[in-house]
Amino acid sequence: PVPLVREVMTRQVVTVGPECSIAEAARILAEKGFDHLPVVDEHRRLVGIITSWDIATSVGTGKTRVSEIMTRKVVTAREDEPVDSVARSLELHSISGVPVLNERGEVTGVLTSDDLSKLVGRRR
Amino acid sequence: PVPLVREVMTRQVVTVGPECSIAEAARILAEKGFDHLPVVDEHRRLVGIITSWDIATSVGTGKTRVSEIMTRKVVTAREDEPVDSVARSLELHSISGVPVLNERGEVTGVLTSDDLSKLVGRRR
Ligand SMILES: C[S@@+](CC[C@H](N)C(=O)[O-])C[C@H]1O[C@@H](n2cnc3c(N)ncnc32)[C@H](O)[C@@H]1O
Ligand SMILES: C[S@@+](CC[C@H](N)C(=O)[O-])C[C@H]1O[C@@H](n2cnc3c(N)ncnc32)[C@H](O)[C@@H]1O
Repeated sequence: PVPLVREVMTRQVVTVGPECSIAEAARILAEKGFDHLPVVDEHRRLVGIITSWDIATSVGTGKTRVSEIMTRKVVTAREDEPVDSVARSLELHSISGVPVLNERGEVTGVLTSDDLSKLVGRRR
Repeated sequence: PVPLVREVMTRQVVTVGPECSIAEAARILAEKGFDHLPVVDEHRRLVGIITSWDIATSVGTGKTRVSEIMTRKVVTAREDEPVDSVARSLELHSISGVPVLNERGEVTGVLTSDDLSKLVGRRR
């Protein structure tokens, strides 16, 4: 049986606000060691996503705010989705991770290709 | 049967030199849309690796050369290795990808958690 998203996702979700500086978002990634930051507004609604790739490719462009480089149309997954479905979604959109939403639409986790890759490593 | 690295890896390998600027490495990632750049010297020997995370976390630090931020002790995989072994290696080292070496020690590909994640999405 294929595992569900909620069994594999990372539950601790670190987010940033759209008005946050890119330098501050970079500092968070450095401290935490991961690559994906969901962007939420003051009501904690998901408004975008920013990844190491967005920050890396902003080098030398003169941009300073998260809102200037975040992706607004966010691909997400549901907690009760089977992980193979999410794996196909990542491949379809050429992305490495998705914020996970519960039934109320709140961000409750993040699932990345690193998490799915661990499943490939499990001894049978 | 578990697939081998050479069946799943990306064969086109884009690399940078240690004296390349971080801005140039960032431009390559932006153009190609991926996250991993093996660093090779003038004899095409592997001397390091640089990822979107390294470039992202260099923002605001004043560093300008790839050699200043690359990781020198590179975790690699062999072409004839089974992918579950590489998946465990990625997890052990908390990394998202490895350069792949042939028997002569030349970089012939890159295998990432994105590539392994696709295997999770395959319909059974
Ligand atoms: C095409 S991907 C390739 C680079 C890297 N693997 C990544 O996922 O960011 C780069 C773009 O995808 C966007 N992206 C990443 N995750 C996303 C998601 N869950 N929904 C929408 N866009 C996403 C990023 O913001 C970035 O602009
Ligand atoms: C701990 S990882 C986490 C961030 C991101 N997932 C990544 O792999 O870069 C970040 C560090 O791992 C290093 N790294 C990535 N792939 C590596 C590899 N194959 N061998 C050695 N170090 C690697 C990067 O250079 C970076 O400094």
